[in-house]
Amino acid sequence: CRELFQETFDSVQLNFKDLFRKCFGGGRAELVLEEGVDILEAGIDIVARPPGKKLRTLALMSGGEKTMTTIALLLAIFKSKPSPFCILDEVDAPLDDTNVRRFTVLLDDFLENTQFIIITHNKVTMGQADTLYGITMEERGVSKRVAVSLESYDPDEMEALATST
Amino acid sequence: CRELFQETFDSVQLNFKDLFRKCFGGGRAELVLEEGVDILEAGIDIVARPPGKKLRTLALMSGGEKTMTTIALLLAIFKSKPSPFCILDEVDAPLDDTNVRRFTVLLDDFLENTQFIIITHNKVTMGQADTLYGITMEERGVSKRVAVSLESYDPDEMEALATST
Amino acid sequence: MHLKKLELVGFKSFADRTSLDFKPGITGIVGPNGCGKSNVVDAFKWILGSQSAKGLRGTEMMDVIFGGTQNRKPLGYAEVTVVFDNTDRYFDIDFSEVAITRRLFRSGESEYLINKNRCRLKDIKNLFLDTGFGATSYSILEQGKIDVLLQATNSDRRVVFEEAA
Amino acid sequence: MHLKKLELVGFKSFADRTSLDFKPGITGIVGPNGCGKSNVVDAFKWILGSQSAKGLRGTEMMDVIFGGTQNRKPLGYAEVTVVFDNTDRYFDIDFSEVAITRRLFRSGESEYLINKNRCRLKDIKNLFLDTGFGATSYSILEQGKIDVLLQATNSDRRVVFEEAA
Ligand SMILES: Nc1ncnc2c1ncn2[C@@H]1O[C@H](COP(=O)(O)OP(=O)(O)OP(=O)(O)O)[C@@H](O)[C@H]1O
Ligand SMILES: Nc1ncnc2c1ncn2[C@@H]1O[C@H](COP(=O)(O)OP(=O)(O)OP(=O)(O)O)[C@@H](O)[C@H]1O
Ligand SMILES: [Mg+2]
Ligand SMILES: [Mg+2]
Repeated sequence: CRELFQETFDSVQLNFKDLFRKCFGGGRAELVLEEGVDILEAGIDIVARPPGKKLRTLALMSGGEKTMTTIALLLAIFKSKPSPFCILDEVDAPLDDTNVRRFTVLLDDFLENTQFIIITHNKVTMGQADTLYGITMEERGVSKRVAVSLESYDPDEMEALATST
Repeated sequence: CRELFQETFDSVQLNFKDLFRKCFGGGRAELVLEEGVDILEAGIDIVARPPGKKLRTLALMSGGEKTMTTIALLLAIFKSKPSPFCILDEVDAPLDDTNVRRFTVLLDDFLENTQFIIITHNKVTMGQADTLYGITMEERGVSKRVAVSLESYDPDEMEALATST
Repeated sequence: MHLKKLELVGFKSFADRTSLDFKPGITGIVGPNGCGKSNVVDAFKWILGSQSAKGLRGTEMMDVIFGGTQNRKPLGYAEVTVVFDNTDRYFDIDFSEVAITRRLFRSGESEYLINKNRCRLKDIKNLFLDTGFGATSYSILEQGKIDVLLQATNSDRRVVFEEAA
Repeated sequence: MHLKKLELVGFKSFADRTSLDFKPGITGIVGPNGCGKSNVVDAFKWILGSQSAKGLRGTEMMDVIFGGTQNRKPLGYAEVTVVFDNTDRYFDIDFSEVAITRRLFRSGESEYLINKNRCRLKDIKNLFLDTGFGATSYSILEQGKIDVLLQATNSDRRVVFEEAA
């Protein structure tokens, strides 16, 4: 059990360092096991430094930086132990356009093993979807699936559908 | 002191009912003082029902519905006791385009007494600003103010400025 | 193994039978605020065995059953089915398609089915054991909770690593 | 009374003297992730008297002093000044312009000034008393904390009402 945990930790560590650099276009990040404690009990610390900046606590990072760090960690775990599917509910809400693009580009490396279901209001993210579903309420309070194609997707039209009832 | 609190509560209550209807295009909301407790100790409950839906707990509301309810309550307090300025940091992140527009239209009623400082990535919200400032890092890790005009605002250009260093 | 379909009826705001077909790659889900997108995520958590009402944003498990609108009566039960392609026998069961169904009746009675045969919750949990996804797993990032992995204490974070090991 | 200007030097990521002029209406602040927009909000909380390092996303108050980058040395102090137009004598002080300055040195020493005259923190807090805005007031909604008003317990929520009364 100890070997298995150490092996997983080392593999996620390697992936996290790599994916963090991809998320931020540089910088460094790593996972640190608590010292002096049995590996089966030790806590895991995250150390992350965006490019060009000094090392500071995670709490001082911005909303967008924290989200990108979390995405890098999540995908690092996925790389070590692929999961057949992954559901992301508006993770792109705090991101600027550049980071949204970096995030969606990163997903490309995972599409072989993993299906992604992504809920979003962001047009750049929608553009990356292979299939797009709309969920609206033509009858107030009752959800309904509607067909949506990216070219024709007009949030106002869908919202008008929903609020008109 | 009791009269003052009751007076404020009643006034915020009236405003909240009105502003919630404006935020949602209908529905009902109210504030409920805890029963059987001295008014100076009583807690304040929020009851909110979006249009066409049944009354449910706040926790069952969606991310966007909760944000709009909070905005209605905040502005209701502002209406009762105007504050000279108000700072909103990416409150529009969970909102769809229709709700962003409703939110920015609501602010118009408050511009006489209150200056708003709004941090946003949303182009619809930016469009409502009278003055627009850009904050970027031409030198990594060092914030700098840059002039931005809405017509010429190009997030990619600003981000390219920031990430190129 | 891949995810083929999710079907909901009477689950939260999905009063009418609604199904979503999934293909490999990225599936985007879009739509106005409050229309039921995150309820789809809750449906996944529920069908994967979640027993926590709070984790589904409710106060009791009954909250997942369609509670009616101003124009519709509440329904008597909630049902969700998820269908996986199992040609690669990823699941330790000799079917090339695995359909898992969960039902909850207003009476409080629950039903679980694998390929239309009644089973226990334990059987479903056993099916998912070792796959990396289950109700609490790291493969679902809920709305507004993206930073949970960063904010977790070091020992909580370990749990995610142990799941991946 | 209205807000005229905010000036920062050595405060968080604002190593160089930066000033933002404010006019009536809505001022928008835009820019890439991690560039310092929310640090401006922290500057407002700090100048209005906030004594909580955690409330400014740090672990100790020293965290507000510019800590350097890979290419710049840390600075020795942080300074923020906010300037109000007081022609209507909104503040109980006989000046038509009120400039409030706060400084913190690495030595741990703090300085507070009103119109360039040294004063105590208490004097600044007294100036803001009864105005509806101060460090903890309802007129600042921080990033990611929009739902705090909804999630607060009923008795915590009262506090906001008492402030408005
Ligand atoms: N048991 C139930 N019966 C009927 N409606 C329900 C039930 N449980 C929740 N709802 C409704 O579902 C709605 C929330 O849906 P959901 O959270 O999925 O929205 P969303 O599409 O994710 O919106 P957003 O973009 O704002 O996040 C609420 O309005 C709530 O009243
Ligand atoms: N004392 C300090 N010295 C130098 N830099 C600091 C200091 N304190 C915080 N920072 C830096 O400020 C940055 C965060 O800035 P801020 O939170 O204002 O970003 P933001 O523009 O709001 O971004 P987002 O759009 O992602 O919310 C972090 O990268 C952090 O390292
Ligand atoms: Mg949602
Ligand atoms: Mg920010």
